[in-house]
Amino acid sequence: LERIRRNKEAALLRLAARHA
Amino acid sequence: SKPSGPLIMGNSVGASGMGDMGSLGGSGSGPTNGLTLHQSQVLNLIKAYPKPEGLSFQELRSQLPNLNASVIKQAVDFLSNEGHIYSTVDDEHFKSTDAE
Repeated sequence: LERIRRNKEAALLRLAARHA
Repeated sequence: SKPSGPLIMGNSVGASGMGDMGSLGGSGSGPTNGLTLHQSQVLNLIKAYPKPEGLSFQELRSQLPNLNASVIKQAVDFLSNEGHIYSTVDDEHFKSTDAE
């Protein structure tokens, strides 16, 4: 489940980058 | 005493209305935020899915029977790439980052 959290964080980073 | 005669035709409207397609590429007024219809459909389903492990690709397919698998796959890839969704237990389960 650590993998899931990392995926989520990576996705959130991508999302943040898109909105930056 | 009727005003006979074809003085008022009214059908000249539209003769110059062609070719006015300039609304593409603007900010857009639709419900999507830069997503295609398919992408936003997929995203909405994933957003609406309550279970913590996320929505599986199989369920996505059964929820969108009018779309073929490769279209859904493309939408998922795009959404994942954009950061809207992410895979969970495996590469076929997705959750949304947008859900607050």
